[in-house]
Order: sequence, then C-alpha cells, then structure tokens
Amino acid sequence: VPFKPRAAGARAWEPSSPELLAPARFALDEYNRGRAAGSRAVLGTVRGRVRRTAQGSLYSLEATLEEPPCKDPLVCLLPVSKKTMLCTFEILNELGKHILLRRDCGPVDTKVTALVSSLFQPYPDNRNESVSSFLPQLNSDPLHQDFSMKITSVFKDFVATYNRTYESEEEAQWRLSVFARNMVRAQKIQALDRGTAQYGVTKFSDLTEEEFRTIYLNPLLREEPSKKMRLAKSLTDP
Amino acid sequence: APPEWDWRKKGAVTEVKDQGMCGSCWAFSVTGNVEGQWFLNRGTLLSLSEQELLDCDKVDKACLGGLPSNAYTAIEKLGGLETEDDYSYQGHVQACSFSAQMAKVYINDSVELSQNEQKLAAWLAQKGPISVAINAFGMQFYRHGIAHPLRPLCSPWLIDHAVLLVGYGNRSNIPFWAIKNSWGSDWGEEGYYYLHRGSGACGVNTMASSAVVN
Repeated sequence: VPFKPRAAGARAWEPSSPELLAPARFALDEYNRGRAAGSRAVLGTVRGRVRRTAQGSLYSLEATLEEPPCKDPLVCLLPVSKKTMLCTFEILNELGKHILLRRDCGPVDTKVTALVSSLFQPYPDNRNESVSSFLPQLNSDPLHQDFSMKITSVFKDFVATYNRTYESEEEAQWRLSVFARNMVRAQKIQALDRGTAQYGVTKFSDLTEEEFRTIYLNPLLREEPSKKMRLAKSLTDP
Repeated sequence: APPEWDWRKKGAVTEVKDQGMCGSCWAFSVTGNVEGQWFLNRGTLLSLSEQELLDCDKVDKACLGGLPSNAYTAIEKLGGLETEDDYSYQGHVQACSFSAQMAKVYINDSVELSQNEQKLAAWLAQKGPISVAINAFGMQFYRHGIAHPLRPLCSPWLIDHAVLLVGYGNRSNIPFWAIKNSWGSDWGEEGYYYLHRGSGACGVNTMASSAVVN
C-alpha cells in the first residue's frame, strides 16, 4: 500500500486499503445501531490513516455513508430523499477490539448550499395557486408526474386525521398548495438534519411558516431582554 | 451527571398539554418546571394552571408571548399557582380570577442556570425538570428521532419557543435532551421533542431557568 509519512508513527492510506475496512465496518455498525433492517446506511467511499500508539492502532477515517431512500409516505413523497452523509470517525483498536472515540457526521456539502437557499423561498401571495403551478417541473419530469396525485391523497388523509374543515373550495385548494410546499420543505429540512429526526406530515402541515410562527411561537423570547435572574449555585459533589 | 436521566419515569412530569392556537409556550414551560419543583420538594405532583399566568401575569402578553423570568416573578407576587382543575386552560386571555385561597403551590425564588450542557444535565438529574427556550426551526414538521439541525439554520440568537427539559440520554450513541412540548400528544413523539445534546443545538442552553421551592 503506498503511503506518505505524516508524522512519527502515522501513515496515509489509499481509499482501498484493506486495513481500513474493518474499522470502517465497525464505525458503520455503530452508526446503524438501533436501526431496523432496510433503514440502515451503507458504506460509500472510505479513506483515512492510522497511527500506532502504545495503546494500539488509532484510525482516523473519513467515509461517505449512503442513507437508504425514504419509504414512509408521511415523511417523503418525492423520490429525491436519498442522502449522503460525510462522516469522520476516530477508532482505537486495542488488543483486537475496536472502540469508537469520536464520530461527526453531516450531509455532503455540495447539496447543502442549494438546499439551504431554497429553504427560505417565500410562500406565494396568490391564493389561486395550485399544486402543479408551484412546481412546474412536475408537468414534465416523469419522476415527479405522480406527485400531484400522491400529495392530494396524503392531504385527504391529513384532513381526515386532524378534522380539518375549510371555508370554501378555494381555501381548500390553497391549503393543499401550502401542504404540498410544506412537504417539500420538510424533505429539505430532513436532508439537512445531522441527527436521526424524521420530518414530514404533522398537524401543522397546512399552515404557512408565517402563520405557524404567528399562532404558535413566542417572538418576545428574542425581542425583549430577559429580566436578570440570580445565578443558581453550583451543585455540590453528590 | 449520570449517563442518563428521565423525570417522567420518576413521576415528576404531568401529561403533555396543548397550548392550542395561542403563543403561551412560556406559561407551559414555567408551570412544568414548578410542577417538577413542587413534586421534588413536597412529594406531590399537581397539574398547575397556565391560564392563571395568561390572565394575571400583566408583564407578559398572554397568547402574544412572554418570558419565563417574568412568569416566576408573577407567581411570587400573586402568591402561588392554582391547579389546572381549579383554573382551567382556555387558550385566550380572560379577566384574572386568581384567588390566593385557591393557590396550591408557591415558589420562593427563581434562578438562571448554567449555559454548560454538562452542568445543565447534572442540575436536571439532581434538581428536576428545567425551563428552557429554543429556536423552533423544523419543529413544525418534526415527527420523531433526534433533531440536530445545522447551526446556521437553527441559530441560538433566534429563540422563539419555550419548553421543558425532562431528561437526557443517548440513542445509538447520539446524546439527546428529552423535551416536553405543549403542542399536544398528537405531535412529535407523543408530545415530546428529542434534540441533540452537547452542541448548543438551537440555543437549548441559552435560557435555562428554574423556580425555587423551599
């Protein structure tokens, strides 16, 4: 295996180095721990280096993990939610046993910028907007052609589940449009989340972001300076 | 701090409540904290009145929002909190009908807690659930799992929702806070939100406070 010395006791490894596979698979198992079969991520590329220490071998890995495509219809409607995570791991191999010392994962950067900027597109003022008009590509992209039908079906389930009533057909159409936008928005939030959270249909899915903020959130928390409170005493040793 | 803690398992947390179409999260966060403090100091879990705070805390703005620090002061000045049964939640402001004779709990003081999440965990495990405020980014669509939004999307400077820390632990090696929300049990994980712990996610460590019951 070709390598360049980086520091005393350290070697740089090629991506295909077999010695990295065992710690990489261990890291993957740790990443997938608690997940059901079918929802586990798979290993993409791996690269890294190893440092020999008195305690054993310390592996520093950088790996891409491919999350499986989303299957829950309440969480994802568009077939675009496959997510690539870029992870760094520090793994110690001591007497043949792997120990995960550090893990840091996040979505691959190339997708992040576009997703972040598209998250903050405003809702339209036009209350006559339909589902197909806000995503014109739905009309041409065969992958998305059934989106309108799917979203209408999920919206009907939402209306039934949460006992929604709307004043008019126009209002219902507008809410369907907001709901569809929110589903796309939820998927973007999902793609940008670094944890295990799932985002999708909730009882607030037919509200615009502004409506949600106005009705349910508390702007005073950031607008008004909090009254100075006495600091709690430090805890004594238990 | 112990590696994990859950006050729900120890009987210190009432059922998940629903603030309805009203920005009264601050009141629910504070009553949840006082419920925990009263339980830990007096041994009885009582479900306490948010409506009393909406109606009688004149510094805060009922459904338009409020601050936990003001609410503690209001509870002290009023002379305590009535129970949920005696002063039930309506979800909109009404005339104050608090009666000191009906108050079932009191508080003596309130304190601000550390911004260090390890110290917060230690405090929680020893002293009880903590009132905190967070940036609610993504919560409109949250269903389950541990949320860990990118920091620029969930800035600690844009706090807009008050909630209650009731526990913490790790799931699949990911550290989390268990957070009681006030949007009903048909939201999130039976009304609870799980947020990444240790990274200052969504400003969870910036406005931690508690009532003091002697």
